[in-house]
Amino acid sequence: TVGAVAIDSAGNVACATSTGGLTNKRVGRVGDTACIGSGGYADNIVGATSTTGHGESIMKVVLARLILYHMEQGKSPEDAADVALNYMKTRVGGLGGVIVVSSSGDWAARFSTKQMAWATVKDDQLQSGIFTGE
Amino acid sequence: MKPVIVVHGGAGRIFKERENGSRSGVTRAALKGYNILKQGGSALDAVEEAVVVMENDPHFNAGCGSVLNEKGEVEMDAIIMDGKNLTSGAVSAVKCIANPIKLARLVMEKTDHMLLTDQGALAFARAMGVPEVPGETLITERSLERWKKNLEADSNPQEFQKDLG
Repeated sequence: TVGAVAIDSAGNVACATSTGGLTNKRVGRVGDTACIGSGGYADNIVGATSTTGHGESIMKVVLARLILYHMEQGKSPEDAADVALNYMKTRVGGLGGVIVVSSSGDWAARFSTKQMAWATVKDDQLQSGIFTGE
Repeated sequence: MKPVIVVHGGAGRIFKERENGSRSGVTRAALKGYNILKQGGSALDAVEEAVVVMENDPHFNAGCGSVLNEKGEVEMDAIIMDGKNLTSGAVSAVKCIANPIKLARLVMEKTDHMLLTDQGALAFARAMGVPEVPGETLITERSLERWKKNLEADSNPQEFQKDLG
């Protein structure tokens, strides 16, 4: 799965997610990616997020919208992502990763899996990572 | 507002030999999107083009490089959403389309619907003049090997969990 979130100079946010799905999936299986609120969500009032991971688990907790809900409650993108990923892990045993940008331009790339390739550019500064802590 | 873009290339297992390719792939995608933002482009254009970069990169499980279903075929899903007015478009189970994210955007902008799937999505793509590509062009040697290997591991569900979508 691949995804992107962004905020532009006008303060508009957007998200995009695309995937080939789960390896050797059943014909006709559709995971989280195409489902609004699960594979991604964007709302100028809060921010935008794109998800990746175990699709059925992501759909059970509606992960993208859950992260924005926590941000609405005052959490930072990083804290909201961690709380939502932990909820998915403890409630349904699912692992995954998310990228988030808030309406104020704060961002996060968080994952409960061992790895997630990510990159960001803000203030002309490029950062990227694959492993936890990078 | 200072523009910001964040991209991901999936939370699946990244083997050592693919680390550099994955890292450079997400970097290229982020820079592509950021350049659009820096030139005054919209967040919507930035995320779409960033995802297109990764769909075209065989290191990632989307577009060219997608994993295969149990029949050895590519079936892809994509979604795009505009935070300005909560409009969204998505496609699922599409085949023979190089960039499903572009088709998702057409669903958002050219229909009253949120999600088109399978044959309906293909018919819509044809109506919109989106070119079809031979399915084989989206299948990489690596995805074909993984498919064969996972057929052998079919009785071990934990093997699937290691290669999350």
